[in-house]
Amino acid sequence: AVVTRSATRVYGVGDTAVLALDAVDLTVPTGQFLAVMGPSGSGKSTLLHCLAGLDRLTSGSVELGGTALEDLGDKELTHLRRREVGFIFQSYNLVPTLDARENITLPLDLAGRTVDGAWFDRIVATLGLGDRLDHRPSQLSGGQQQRVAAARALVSRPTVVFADEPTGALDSTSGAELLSFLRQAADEFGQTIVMVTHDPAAASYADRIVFLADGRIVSEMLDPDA
Amino acid sequence: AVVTRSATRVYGVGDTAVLALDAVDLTVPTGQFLAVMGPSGSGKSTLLHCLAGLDRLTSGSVELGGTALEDLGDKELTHLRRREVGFIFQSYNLVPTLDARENITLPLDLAGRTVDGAWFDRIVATLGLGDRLDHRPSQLSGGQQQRVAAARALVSRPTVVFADEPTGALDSTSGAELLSFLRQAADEFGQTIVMVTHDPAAASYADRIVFLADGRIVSEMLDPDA
Ligand SMILES: Nc1ncnc2c1ncn2[C@@H]1O[C@H](COP(=O)(O)OP(=O)(O)OP(=O)(O)O)[C@@H](O)[C@H]1O
Ligand SMILES: Nc1ncnc2c1ncn2[C@@H]1O[C@H](COP(=O)(O)OP(=O)(O)OP(=O)(O)O)[C@@H](O)[C@H]1O
Ligand SMILES: [Mg+2]
Ligand SMILES: [Mg+2]
Repeated sequence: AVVTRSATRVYGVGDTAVLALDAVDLTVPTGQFLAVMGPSGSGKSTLLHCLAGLDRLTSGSVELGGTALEDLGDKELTHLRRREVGFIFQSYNLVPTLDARENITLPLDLAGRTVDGAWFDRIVATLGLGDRLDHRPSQLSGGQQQRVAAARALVSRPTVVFADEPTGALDSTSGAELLSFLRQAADEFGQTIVMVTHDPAAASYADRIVFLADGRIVSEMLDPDA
Repeated sequence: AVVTRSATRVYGVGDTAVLALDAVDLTVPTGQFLAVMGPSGSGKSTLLHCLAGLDRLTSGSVELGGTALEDLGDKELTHLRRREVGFIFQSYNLVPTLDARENITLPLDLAGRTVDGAWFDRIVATLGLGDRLDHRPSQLSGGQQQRVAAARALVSRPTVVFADEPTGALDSTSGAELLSFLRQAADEFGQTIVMVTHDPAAASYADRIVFLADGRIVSEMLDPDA
C-alpha cells in the first residue's frame, strides 16, 4: 500500500514560495489502480514525486509497503525505489546517449538484476516499440519516447507504478494499449498503480479517482466506469 | 498561405533509416485553422518542423507566404521565421536560465522588436500565467511550461502559428482557453494556424483536419464541428 498523512510541500522561499501540497491524506490499498486528476498546477506531479520518494515532503509522512520514507537516508531510499517503484515521468527523462533498449533496461542494469526476456518482449510488443529499440531518444517521436519511458517503469514489474500523464503524447490506440496493460498489472499481478491524467477516458480505467485543487484533495469517485 | 509539394523527409541512413514524410502535398490557405492528426510516429512533428523551416526536407518544396524556403540560406531562414512564424514545441523548448516573462519575449528581444504591453498582458491573463512570470521553467508545472511556450509563440502575433500538441499537458479548462485563443487568432487577425493534436475535442476547433499515417495524408475532413 501507499500511505501519506498530512503531506505538505512548499517550494522556494519568499516571493516565489508556493504551497504545492497542503496537508494531503491519502491511502492507496495494495493492488488498487488510482487516478489523480485536477487542473494544471494543482500539485499532481508534486504528490506523485513525494509518494515515490523522488522528492521530500516539507512536513507529513509517506509509507511505501509499510516503510516510512522519512526514516531512510538517500542511499537507502534509492535502493527501495529501485526494488519497489516504477515511475513514468511527465517529461519522460530518458538518457539521451542510450538507445531505447538500454533506456528500458537501465533500472535493472543499475540494480544488478537480470532482464526477464519474455516479459521484455511482451512489453515492447504491447507498446509498439519493436522496430525502434536501436534508436536514441532524439531519433524517436514524442509518443515513442513516452512509450519507452513507460516500458522502463514496467519491465522490472515493481510493486508500485507511478505514472505522470502516461498517455499525454499518445494517440487513442497506443494510449488504450498502455492503459489496458496498467489495468492488467493491477488485476493479474497485484501491482498498485497511481496515475495522474487530464483525460477522463484514461481515468475510467481506474478503480478510484481523487481530484486535486490548490494542493488539496477536494473530491473522490469510486468505480468511475460503473 | 503555407504550401508544400511532394514533401519527403528521410531520417538517418542504413539500419535506422526512417521515411518520416512520403511525398506530402498540402496547401493551407491564409487564415485557415488546420488540425493535423494521426497515430504516434506518423510524421506529424516532422511535417510541422519542415513547414516552419525548422528542418529541411530531403526532397520537395515548402512555401511560406509565397517565399520558397529552399532558396534561403540558414540566416535568411532564421530571419523569416522570426518575422512570420510562431512555434509551440511538443517538448516546449524553454530556456532554463530565463524566467517565464523572459522566455515569452525572447523571440521579440532577439529580433530587436518591442513588446506590445497590452497584448502581452492579454495573453498572460488568457493562459493563466500572471503569478508565475518570475518563475524559471524548473519551478513550473508541466502544463504551466506548455502555456509559457504557447505565450512565446503568440506574443509576436506571427503570420503563421505552428502548434505541436499544444494542449497535451493542459486540463480541459486551460486547454479550452488556449484553443479559443487560436480560433480567435484565425478569425480576427487572419493568422494561419497549423495544430497537431491527438485530441478530437481540440481538433473540433479547426476549420479542417488532415489525417497522417506512415508519413502520408490519408484522409481529410472539412468543418469538423458542423
Ligand atoms: N532523428 C530521427 N532519426 C530517425 N528517425 C526519426 C528521427 N526523428 C523522428 N524519427 C522517426 O520518424 C517518425 C516520425 O516522427 P514524428 O516525430 O514526426 O512523429 P509524430 O507523428 O509527431 O509522433 P508523436 O505523435 O508520437 O509525437 C517516427 O517513427 C520516428 O521514430
Ligand atoms: N521548483 C518549484 N519552485 C516553485 N514552484 C514550483 C516548483 N515546482 C512546481 N512549482 C509550483 O507548484 C505547483 C504544483 O506543481 P505541479 O507540477 O505539482 O502541478 P501539476 O498538477 O502536476 O500541474 P500540470 O498538470 O501542469 O503538470 C505549480 O503551481 C507550480 O508552479
Ligand atoms: Mg504535472
Ligand atoms: Mg510529435
